[in-house]
Amino acid sequence: STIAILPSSLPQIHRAYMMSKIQQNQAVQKVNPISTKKSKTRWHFGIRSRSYPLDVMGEIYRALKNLGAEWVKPSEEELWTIRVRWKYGGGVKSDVEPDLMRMVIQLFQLEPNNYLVDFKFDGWESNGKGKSDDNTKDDNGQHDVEEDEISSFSAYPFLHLSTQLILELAVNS
Amino acid sequence: LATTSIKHNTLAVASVVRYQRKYATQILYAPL
Amino acid sequence: TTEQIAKDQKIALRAIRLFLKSKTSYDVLPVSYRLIVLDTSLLVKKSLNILLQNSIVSAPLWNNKTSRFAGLLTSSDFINVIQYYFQFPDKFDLVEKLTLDGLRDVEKAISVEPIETISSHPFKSLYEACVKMIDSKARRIPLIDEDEKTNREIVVSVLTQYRILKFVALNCRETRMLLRPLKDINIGTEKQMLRATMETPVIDVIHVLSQNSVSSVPIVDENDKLINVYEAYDVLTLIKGGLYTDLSLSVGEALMRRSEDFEGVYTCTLNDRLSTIMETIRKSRLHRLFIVDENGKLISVITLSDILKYILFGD
Repeated sequence: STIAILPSSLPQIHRAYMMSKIQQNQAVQKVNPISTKKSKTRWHFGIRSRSYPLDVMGEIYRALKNLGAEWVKPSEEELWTIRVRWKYGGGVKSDVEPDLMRMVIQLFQLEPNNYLVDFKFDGWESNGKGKSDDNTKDDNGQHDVEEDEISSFSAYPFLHLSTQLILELAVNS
Repeated sequence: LATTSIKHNTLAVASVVRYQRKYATQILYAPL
Repeated sequence: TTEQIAKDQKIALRAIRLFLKSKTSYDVLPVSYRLIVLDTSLLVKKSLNILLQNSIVSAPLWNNKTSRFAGLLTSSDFINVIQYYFQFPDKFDLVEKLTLDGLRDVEKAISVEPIETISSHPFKSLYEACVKMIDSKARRIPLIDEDEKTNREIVVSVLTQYRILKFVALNCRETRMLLRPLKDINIGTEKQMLRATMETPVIDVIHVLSQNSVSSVPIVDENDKLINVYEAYDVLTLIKGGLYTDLSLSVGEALMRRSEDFEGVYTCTLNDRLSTIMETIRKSRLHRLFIVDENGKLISVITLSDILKYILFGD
């Protein structure tokens, strides 16, 4: 095989070639190579908060209200969980298409004074009909999306609403 | 939901989704 | 014998086509992978940083107003932005504030045909996805399914010609039977090669990329010897450094922008065969091969499209 890499195309060799032109008094602009250092994207689970738990919950309820979302009245056992229903705009307008997205927002305590808020997708509902698109309900009338029933699911509407909520929380705080 | 720190007014959020028998980490970059 | 080699080549091509018809695009996907999508309200400059930071050259776009996908962001979009700035230098601040939503208007302003948005369903055959790419001259194809609950489209992933050829090189032993030399199978040989010299202004090279829908321009010396190549990807690094404002820059100076880990330009001769080219694709990120003669003089270029087209329809 005569497949090879062209030596003069390697950055160091090309740079030497261009610098030699400078010695020949040719007007060559010094252009620096783009940095290969790629700051590694650090991912976090949910969003972290150092505020007091009640303040965090208050901020979230206020943000949800500002964004026009609805939520189930919290039960005694689930004070740190918010079950949200959110009208999702955009997309193909059709009464068939469910456009109420459900989301569960959960506050976690990692350690004293260190809390975490996680958002989780919780299925779709059709507008106004109140009926959920999936026929499974657990005892307190909540909807549990059968995970394995969904085989093709687009996270982007959920991710988009999450960015809206994070933006609202960031602006408020 | 996975999130990154907000940098240069840009936010990235991600969620791991099963597609059939494979796993896609769907990442969305959006401006704040 | 030459006859036997020719016969084996036909058998191998038939086997590879059968393989492509028997597999779905979904089969090419790793068990676990990531897909980066950009919201169309992002600034073009910000999206450039995101591509470079993640070492990717393209990404699907998500329009949160329509809650639909809005095509793919590719290096052609950045080439359009540079052309737009070149035609309307007074519009500098507009370029700085341009969002991904605005890219279609830039295409219209410089009268460039938008790239045809093709797609394929993940569970359709890989062969079908390849044919669509060849027909549309696209180098990548989004795999689109539909969300079961909301009928909204999902971009499951984006397949590139490189990934498909690598999948074939990894899974088809018959690629080793492709022993006919390039000069006998007419791949990429009859090409009107547009070329530049190190002193050519980089904006002229960018015009060649755009007007001829090619993704690279060879750079030769006074004896037509190949010494480097300017690639569409290099445009991203030009914009990243804000260097696009100085369009008098020579292509030799613009190439100094390349990051130190650039792997170099691949060359071959007319005596090479697809068996060793596929082996190289299996091991390295090869995007094209420039054909040179024994003195390093430029003859032609073989692109991944040429290889894919030959595998699908050649011989």
